[in-house]
Amino acid sequence: EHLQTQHLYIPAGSHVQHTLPELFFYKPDLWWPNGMGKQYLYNVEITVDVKDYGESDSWSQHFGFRKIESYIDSSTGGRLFKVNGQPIFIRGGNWILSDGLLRLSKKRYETDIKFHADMNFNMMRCWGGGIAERPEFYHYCDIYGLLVWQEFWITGDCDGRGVPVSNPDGPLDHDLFLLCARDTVKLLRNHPSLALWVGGNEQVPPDDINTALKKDLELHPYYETSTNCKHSKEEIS
Amino acid sequence: MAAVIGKKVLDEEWLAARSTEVDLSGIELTTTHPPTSDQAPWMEAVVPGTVLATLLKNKLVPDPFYGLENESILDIADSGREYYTFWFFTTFECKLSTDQHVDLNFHAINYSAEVYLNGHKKVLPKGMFRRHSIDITDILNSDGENLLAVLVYPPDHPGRIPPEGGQGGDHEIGKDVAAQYVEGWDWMAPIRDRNTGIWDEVSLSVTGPVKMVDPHLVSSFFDDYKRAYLHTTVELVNQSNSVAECSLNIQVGAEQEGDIFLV
Repeated sequence: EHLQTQHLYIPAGSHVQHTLPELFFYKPDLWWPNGMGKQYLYNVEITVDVKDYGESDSWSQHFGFRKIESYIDSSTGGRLFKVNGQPIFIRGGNWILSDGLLRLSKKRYETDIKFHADMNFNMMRCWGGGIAERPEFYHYCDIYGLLVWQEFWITGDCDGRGVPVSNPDGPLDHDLFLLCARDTVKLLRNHPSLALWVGGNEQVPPDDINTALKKDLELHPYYETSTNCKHSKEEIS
Repeated sequence: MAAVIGKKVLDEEWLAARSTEVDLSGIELTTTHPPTSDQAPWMEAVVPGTVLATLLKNKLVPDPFYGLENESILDIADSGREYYTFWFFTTFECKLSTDQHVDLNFHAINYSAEVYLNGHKKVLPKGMFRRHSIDITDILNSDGENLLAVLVYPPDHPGRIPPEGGQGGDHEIGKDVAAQYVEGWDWMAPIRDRNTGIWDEVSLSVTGPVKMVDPHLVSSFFDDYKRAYLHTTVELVNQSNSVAECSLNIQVGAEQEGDIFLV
């Protein structure tokens, strides 16, 4: 049941978005953070073949089945996380980047991230004053079970606090910020280690940016309730 | 020989030179006057990497992370943006067969750039955290040998570092959509070039008439994780002038990567 082919006609010169029929898995091996279980990864391969041409494009990605939830606890004010329905005690650290000259090799990422896993961490927070981490960073977080808290590029010091007080209106070009944010989400969204997007470090982005980010990143209600919704799908035969 | 479909990473044999020391235009560099590594001011470049990484590789600056050596490197606030505006140059082979298309992809550039390929110019707009993809099918050289030059400009607002340092220097970098730590923080000295450069992967992707863009995978769970569904959405681009009759295939396997074992 993990193989499917669909026939399509795509008009000349067009750019279309297509949703494949969902693939069913019975008791899939789940992806767990470091210390809670295995980091089980499936390999997803998509190919498109064109009549009279052959294979036209292919794409592959490691994919982990997991559900991450988080909410602010009303009594402590802290953010609590659950992975696959199980509460997790977060042992995390701040991460900015591997190298100030941006020599970001796969080998270095693997070494750095394995080191954090060996320290018994289960989360890394990518600080808003640094970079949106690269797919290679996320790849090794997928492999070693590090959840990632990724911030967008806002800091208290440069965006409204600091000494002297800085400009609270963020970057000059808000549309550019949102374009970069949306592109970054598309770049990283398939990684199971990606746990949480945050507007910035110690500061809320300007209202228009913050509202747009919250709207764009809102979880679809279907996924919000799916684990509780026992009757919305056909029963297993 | 025609290219097979797939990705080819361009991370070797790049040259670089300070823009103020190059008298040639991008068109000349990628047609009549391509640079060579033994020709000043050209030097071996680090791509992906920053201008400072290239200067360090060529021993033109000391290692900024060793002792107080960073103090002896000229800061962009004092040098001006032109000092850290650099050309990057490479060549690549690519010969397409009928109905093939090729994109030139930049995963990330800081902060903006002009791209010249075989004498044709394309502008890469501002923003440190965005991908750029250019369809270069129609501007490849017929003999398969292609000349690529990229002029990379630093952030628009690199700022100035106050004598006392401070968190994010004078905060000017916050006007751009770029990493802010480069003006220095309590944990980091200022980065003199503000991380200007082609700082993530450059690649070519060869496809047939139809290409995929940004597939999206999402899972949903039912019955206490006994049942799961994988939802897949993909953008499809038909680059040809006729309707494409396609079959779209998805396969999910349980392979692990290379020498990675789960214990």
